[in-house]
Formats: sequence, C-alpha cells, structure tokens
Amino acid sequence: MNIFRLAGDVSHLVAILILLMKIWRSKSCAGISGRSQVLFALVFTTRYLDLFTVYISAYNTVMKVVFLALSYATVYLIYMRFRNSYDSENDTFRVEFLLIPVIGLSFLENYAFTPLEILWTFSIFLESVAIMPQLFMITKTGEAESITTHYLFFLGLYRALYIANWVWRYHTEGFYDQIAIVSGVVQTIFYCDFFYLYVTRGEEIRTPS
Amino acid sequence: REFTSIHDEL
Repeated sequence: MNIFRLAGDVSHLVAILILLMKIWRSKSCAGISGRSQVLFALVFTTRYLDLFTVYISAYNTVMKVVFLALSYATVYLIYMRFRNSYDSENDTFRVEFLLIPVIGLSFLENYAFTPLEILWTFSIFLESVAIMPQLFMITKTGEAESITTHYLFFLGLYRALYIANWVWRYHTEGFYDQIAIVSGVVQTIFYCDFFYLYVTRGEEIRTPS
Repeated sequence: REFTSIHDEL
C-alpha cells in the first residue's frame, strides 16, 4: 500500500458516494446512464469473486464488499426506486458493442486460462470502457449537471492515481501487472477530453452542438 | 497445480 494507491481507492469511493448521494437526495437519476452503472456492478462482481478464494487483508475485503454493495445500491435506485426519473430515451448506448469484444479479449489475453482469471481479466477490460454509455449520454443530450461532472472527475482521478501507484510499485517492488496497466492507461485516456472540459469550462458541461 | 495469481489491488 502506498499513498497513490490509497488516494486512488479513496477517490473511487468518493466518486461512487457522490453519485449515490446525488440520486438519493434529489430522488432522481436524470442524466445518469443506468447502463454504465450496470456495467460497473458487473465489473465489481466478476473481479471480486476472489473474496471466496483468497484473503488478502481486512482493508481489501472491506473495500470489496463496500464497492459491491454501493454499486448494486446505485443500480437499484436507478431501475427500481427512482425509475420514473430514469432517462431511458437518451441512455441508448449499445452495450453489446463493448461486451462482445471484451469477452473475446479476456479469453485471448489473460494470465491463466481458468474461470476466475478470465473473469478477472474481463472485469479489468470492461472497467476501462464501462463509462462510455455515460459519456455517450452526455454527448447526446449536450449537457451534464455539475454533480455528475464531479462524479466523473473523481472516477477519472482514481485511475490516474492508480497509474502513479503502478509507477511507484514498479520502482520499489519491481511489481507490474501488464493487463491492469494497459487497461488502466486506456481507461484514463477516455477521461482526458472530459478533464479538459471540466477544467476549462467549469463544472457544468455543455458540449457544442 | 492450478494457477493462483493474487490480485491485491482493487
């Protein structure tokens, strides 16, 4: 554990909490892509199956359970509790275009051809593109509420901090996880355009139409 | 023996 990794995890947690609290307090999930949130729940589910096979640390176990619970709570709020406010007309990204290549790639490129490893690889690849339905929705409607942009900012910051963590770990432990690093860099690149808008235009984002 | 890699990151 190093400061970049810890800051990255905290940033990830903050992002998820911002979104959940926004939906809970406003009793509305307008402008939020339910499809992205389902993909993130799928990411956590397939990645954290090792909760049942290996024990790493109390921190690790607690964070995994928290991320799983929060992601399912978010999906529940969007599709059940506040489904009247769900903007399904603008949440139309075809997730099969993400899922099919990601499933294919996780079978081709993995550390071991075992069910758990393939699912772990699938989750890493899927995470790198899971935000695309949300970004697509913002492009389609041409706007995002400021609180939604804070969510995206912390979500992007989390992966950027993980890159710093990987650089640190490579230099101090000689550790590197090729699949995670490549996907993490790709994931961070998806946020760069958003970061640029966030900084230059302020919190409330309107894309030029 | 089955491969067991430890993914210690979240």
